[in-house]
Amino acid sequence: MLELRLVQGSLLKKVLESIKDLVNDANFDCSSTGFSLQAMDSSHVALVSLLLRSEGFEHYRCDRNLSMGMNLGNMSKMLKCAGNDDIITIKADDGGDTVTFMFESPTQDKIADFEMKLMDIDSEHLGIPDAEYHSIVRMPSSEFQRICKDLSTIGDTVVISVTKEGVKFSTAGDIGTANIVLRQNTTVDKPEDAIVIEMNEPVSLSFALRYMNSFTKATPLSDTVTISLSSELPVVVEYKVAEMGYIRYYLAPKIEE
Amino acid sequence: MQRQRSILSFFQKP
Repeated sequence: MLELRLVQGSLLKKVLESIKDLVNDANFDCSSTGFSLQAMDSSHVALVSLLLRSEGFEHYRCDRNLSMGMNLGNMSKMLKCAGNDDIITIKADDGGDTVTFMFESPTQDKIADFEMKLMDIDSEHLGIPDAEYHSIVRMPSSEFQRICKDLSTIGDTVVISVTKEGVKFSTAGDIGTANIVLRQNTTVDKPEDAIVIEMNEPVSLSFALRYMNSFTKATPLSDTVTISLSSELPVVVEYKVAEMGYIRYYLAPKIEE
Repeated sequence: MQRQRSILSFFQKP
């Protein structure tokens, strides 16, 4: 039996909005560690890894490891029926073919049950090796979203380069080119507004903007985003989910033929 | 010309 009670139900709503356009169907895995998901997009270019640690739930009961196949579009439809202030409880029986989402209003005067059919999904967990990244950039998530949106009106590929000068986002298209340079800036009133560039080695990589834009759907989850880059490795774009976990997006680079 | 690499060329199946 599984029963997970999340007081800040809006987090789960935001998590779904962050992944449903990238992945259609995925297995949610439940263990003593937490509620997690690893899934690739249909073209196998990007991978999303979600972890919501068990300590982040007000009540967390997971008697045995359980993998629940869900259509994320349908799950999103159901979670949209929860209010932003609602407490969300996820319930399932071992070996059952449904999952129940229970929504409680903060004043307990409205309680709703939505039962969703589970599906069998063949998926294999990929091993993600630990890596030392050449450069790590932390910046406001809204700024990253703005840059990806702006550049995608000009081109379809972004080159992200980190040097001692800063981090440069470049694109080129039929109408022209664009370059946006951010310099390290830690003299800000609020720490979440800082731009922190940790460069061990300079790096320059090309990525499809379509995917980057899709990752920025996670912007409402976190004020900051961390972008980890190494030559010859997928970029990692990470958003923290409150104090309880993260969404990490991995995107394979484009290479010169 | 640029070619999009697959995530599967970096991360391995178990």
